[in-house]
Amino acid sequence: QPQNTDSFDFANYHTLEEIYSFQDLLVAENPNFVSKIVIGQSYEGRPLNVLKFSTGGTNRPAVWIDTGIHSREWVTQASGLWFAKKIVTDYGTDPTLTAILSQLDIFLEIATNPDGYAFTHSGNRMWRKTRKPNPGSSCVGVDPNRNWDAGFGGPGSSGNPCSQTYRGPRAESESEVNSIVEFVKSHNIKAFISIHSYSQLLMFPYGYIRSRIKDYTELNNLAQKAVTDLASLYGTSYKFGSIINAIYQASGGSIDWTYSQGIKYSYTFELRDTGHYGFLLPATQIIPTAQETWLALMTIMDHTLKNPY
Amino acid sequence: KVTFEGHKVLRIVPKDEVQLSLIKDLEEMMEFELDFWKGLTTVSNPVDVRVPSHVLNSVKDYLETQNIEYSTMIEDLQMLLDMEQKVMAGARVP
Repeated sequence: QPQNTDSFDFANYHTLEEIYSFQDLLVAENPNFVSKIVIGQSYEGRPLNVLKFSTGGTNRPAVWIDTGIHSREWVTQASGLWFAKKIVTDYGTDPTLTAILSQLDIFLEIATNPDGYAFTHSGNRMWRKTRKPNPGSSCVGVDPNRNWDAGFGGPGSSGNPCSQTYRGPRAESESEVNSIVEFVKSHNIKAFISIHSYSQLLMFPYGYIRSRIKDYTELNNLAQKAVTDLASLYGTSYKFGSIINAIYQASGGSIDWTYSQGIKYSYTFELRDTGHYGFLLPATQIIPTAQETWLALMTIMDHTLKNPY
Repeated sequence: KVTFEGHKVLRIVPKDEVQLSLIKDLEEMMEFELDFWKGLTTVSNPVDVRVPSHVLNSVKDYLETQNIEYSTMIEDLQMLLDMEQKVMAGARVP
């Protein structure tokens, strides 16, 4: 195990235990800036850890970033680790990030579906869902991105426990989802960004209905600027738009719910692959993917700072 | 541990609305056999699907019969997984 986060190998994939120990190291190295909040437990009893980056204040407006809600999307958890270190490294030197953190907190949940992630290492690399058994079915798990109370049960999710997009028995039935819901309800979140892979997309609500959100123009323009900034590093081309227009109808998704809670800057990313590896993106692409994504995240966070609501 | 010897990932590109619905039919017919990595969206947008070896021929027959264009994105998924594991293990060697 690395003795400090400077020697952590960000250019590789890591086990859940290594992610947890990285989080503890980062907190120990930055006691006045980084803290770890356990917002709940997964079905199998693993802690749902959220890193809080804060320069002070109480109940400050905040940005939420989560990675790994679909466990097989390994480049997202790996990028989350890199983001955490980037925040600590750049705070105080990068003027834009320093300005953001002077007024906003950042919450980062790296292993948002820890049971699923552990299972991708131990049992099935292609696992996407949670690991809770479904009564009456031999199939396990719920799609944690169809389990939110936004159009829950609508088209774009499945009622069959064996489906990859099984919505669950009821909205927020999964502790991995309900823990975030309770956390968001009790905090002052102004931007909510959920990171998936793959297909290089930046999307905003809605996914469950075709009608446009009231902030469509602003979020569409911001998405356009974010993907332009992302592409400026390595030329990775992204499409952007509302979920239902950019890909397909998906009901019970996280950012439809966060937007309905009044969190205007609700986005979901689909990171690389550019089309040869899918979920098996080579580790050599982790850092470039994280670096380019960070530019887009900074654009969204900077806009959130400059457009308080 | 589930392994994926012989599983391929096919990239299917629907040319028109008819082919979109034919791929949708395929998805519904074989929902629990096939693993859609990149779902069906619009015409010309590629669909990526992991196909286990035991249904590969029937999927290919279906696509070819319907004249639906496809290519093989990953020849053997398990080989890529083994590579990924090797890289991870290699990184651990002090």
